[in-house]
Amino acid sequence: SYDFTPADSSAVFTLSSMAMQKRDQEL
Amino acid sequence: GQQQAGQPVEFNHAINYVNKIKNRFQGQPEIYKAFLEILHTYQKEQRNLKEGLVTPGYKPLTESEVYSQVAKLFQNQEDLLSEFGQFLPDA
Repeated sequence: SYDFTPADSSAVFTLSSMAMQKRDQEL
Repeated sequence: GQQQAGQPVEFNHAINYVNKIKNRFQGQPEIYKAFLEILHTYQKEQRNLKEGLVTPGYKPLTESEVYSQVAKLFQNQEDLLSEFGQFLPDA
């Protein structure tokens, strides 16, 4: 289990939205 | 809005990656903090761009600038840097 702070979660959100953008570009 | 529902693969990858960085820089919290700050700035600017809140003369961070800032932070952590590149739209 992970112990994430709100700042950690915000980084996760940013990274996953970047990765989704990347995937959309590659389609 | 154009908000997408969380995509499990990307989301899980991001969770694992953030957790890895947090663990790796446990002894250097300022590096981890700086990493969070870079992402936060990027996210804020992307949001502003989408909402048309553009300050004249102000150039938002590009993906390659984000990458080079992170590269400076992760100087001796090639694996973390190359994994970071996997998240960036056009690094």
